Amino acid sequence: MFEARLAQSAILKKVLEAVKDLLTEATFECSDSGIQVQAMDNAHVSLVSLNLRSDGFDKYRCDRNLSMGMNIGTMTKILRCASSEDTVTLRAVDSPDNIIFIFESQNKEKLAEYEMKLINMDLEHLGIPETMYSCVVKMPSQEFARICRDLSQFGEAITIACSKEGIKFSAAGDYGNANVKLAQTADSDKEEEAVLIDMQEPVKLTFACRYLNSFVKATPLCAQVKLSMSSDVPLVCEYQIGEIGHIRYYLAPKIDD
Amino acid sequence: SKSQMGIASYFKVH
Repeated sequence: MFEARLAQSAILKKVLEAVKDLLTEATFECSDSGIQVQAMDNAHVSLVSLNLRSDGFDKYRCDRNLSMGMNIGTMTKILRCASSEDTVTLRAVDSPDNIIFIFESQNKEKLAEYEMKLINMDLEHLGIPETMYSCVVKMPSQEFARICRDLSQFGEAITIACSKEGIKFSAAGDYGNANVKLAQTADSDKEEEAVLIDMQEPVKLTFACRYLNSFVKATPLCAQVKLSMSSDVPLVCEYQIGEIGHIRYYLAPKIDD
Repeated sequence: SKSQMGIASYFKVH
């Protein structure tokens, strides 16, 4: 028996919106410690890693480890049927063929059940090594989303250069070029608005806008985003999910031919 | 010009 309940479906709705652009299918691995998803996008350029800890749920029970292959499009459609304030419960038997989503309104007068067929998937797990990053930047997630959107108008890729002075995003294309510099905030009274840079060595890396613009769909999950970068390794773009977990996006850089 | 790397080339596949 697997059962996981969240008092408000809003978190799960936002999580689905944050992955649906990148993933068509994904395996949800459920264990005593929580729910984990690790999946590459179709082009195998980026990797999504989602972790929801069992102690972050209002109720969590997982008698046996389960790997449930889910169609993300269908799951997104089902979550859209829930109101943000509805309680959501995920339920499956051991060795399940399907999973049930149960939405209950706050006043308990409406109860909706949606059953979704599970899919068989080959489980290919990538081992992500522990990495000490040269630059770790924390910045407002809305600002990051805005910069990605704005610079995407100029080119297909954004170059991120990080130094002690700050972080610079730039894009160049046929019509011109653009760059946005953010300095580290002097006083971080408002934690949510702070730009914090932890730099060991300066880095300069280039990434495809397409993927960055998919990652920023996670913006509603968290006021701050953490960008971890080292030369010649994938960018990690991380959003905390309340007190329950996090979503990390890994993106392979573009390199000189 | 730059070419796009794949993510699996950085991480071990299990």
